[in-house]
Amino acid sequence: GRWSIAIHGGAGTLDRADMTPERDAAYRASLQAALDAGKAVLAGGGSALDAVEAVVTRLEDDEKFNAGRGAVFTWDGTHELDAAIMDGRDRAAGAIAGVTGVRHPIMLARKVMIDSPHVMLAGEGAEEFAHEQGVEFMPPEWFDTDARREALERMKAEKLSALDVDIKFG
Amino acid sequence: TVGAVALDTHGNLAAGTSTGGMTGKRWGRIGDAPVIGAGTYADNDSCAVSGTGWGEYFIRVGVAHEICTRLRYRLLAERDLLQATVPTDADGVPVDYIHSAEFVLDADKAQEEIDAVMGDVARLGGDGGVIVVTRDGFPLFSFNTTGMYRGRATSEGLDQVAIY
Repeated sequence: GRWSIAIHGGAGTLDRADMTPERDAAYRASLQAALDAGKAVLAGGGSALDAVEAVVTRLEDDEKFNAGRGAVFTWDGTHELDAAIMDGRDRAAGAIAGVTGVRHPIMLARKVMIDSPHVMLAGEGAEEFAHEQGVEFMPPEWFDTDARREALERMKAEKLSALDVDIKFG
Repeated sequence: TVGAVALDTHGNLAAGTSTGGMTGKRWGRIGDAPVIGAGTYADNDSCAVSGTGWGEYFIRVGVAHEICTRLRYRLLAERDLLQATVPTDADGVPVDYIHSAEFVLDADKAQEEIDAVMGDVARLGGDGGVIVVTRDGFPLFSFNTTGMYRGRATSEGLDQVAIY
């Protein structure tokens, strides 16, 4: 049977001048490893949902990417994580927003899709649901990375107030 | 943000996205969450989509659902079925035209539709990218930033990762 997969690890202003050969190789190796994880599921006859989860959980554990471990900092220096998953067979969907401490948000989103009657849970309620479902939690420092903390500090240094930060998104 | 979209050997599509949002977010702003329909969508009749970028623009455009809708309608338009009722067989039973192997939307035509939606995001001032796997198994990208960490593979032997 025919299978196909595509993955991403984020998009943005990526200047080739800022990319050392070592950094470039590290990102490509991480992407290839994640792609290989999805390929293995599909080539073995596994489901598209399992392939998606295999890729995303791997990237969530990789601190180079802005999800799970390595997530960016909020204004208050915390990490708020969001995820969504959808099954094309019947358009079942699950999403979570603004949760803290969940190691693999994509797995929690899948729990919402399968084990709850709802499509999207947010904040403390989503975390309560996660605990009930036995989802893995990690301490806050597990998500911290120096690069992301420096990005927050740079942002705060460049902005006069929080209003300057948020107004451009409104 | 990270994500994946896939078509399995049973013909089923799925999409998933996970993110930490944008640096410095406040007030419970979840506009960068991969909201269903904006940043994530999957429908076996059309495609699976995962997005990354300036999420609040993706919400305003409804990027993921818009791409799926445009691919489904483009397929029907290519077959001159947009103005027709659903074809029926001799017994009057609707034909499953969506799932017929006879109906394939070419990769280049799908790419046009995907690029058009991302162009809409850009016109509003947003940026980012999407990965798409169509129901016919084409793994496609579109982004309006200088780079996007990405990869794709198929059972036919395509296997690539790219950044710029």
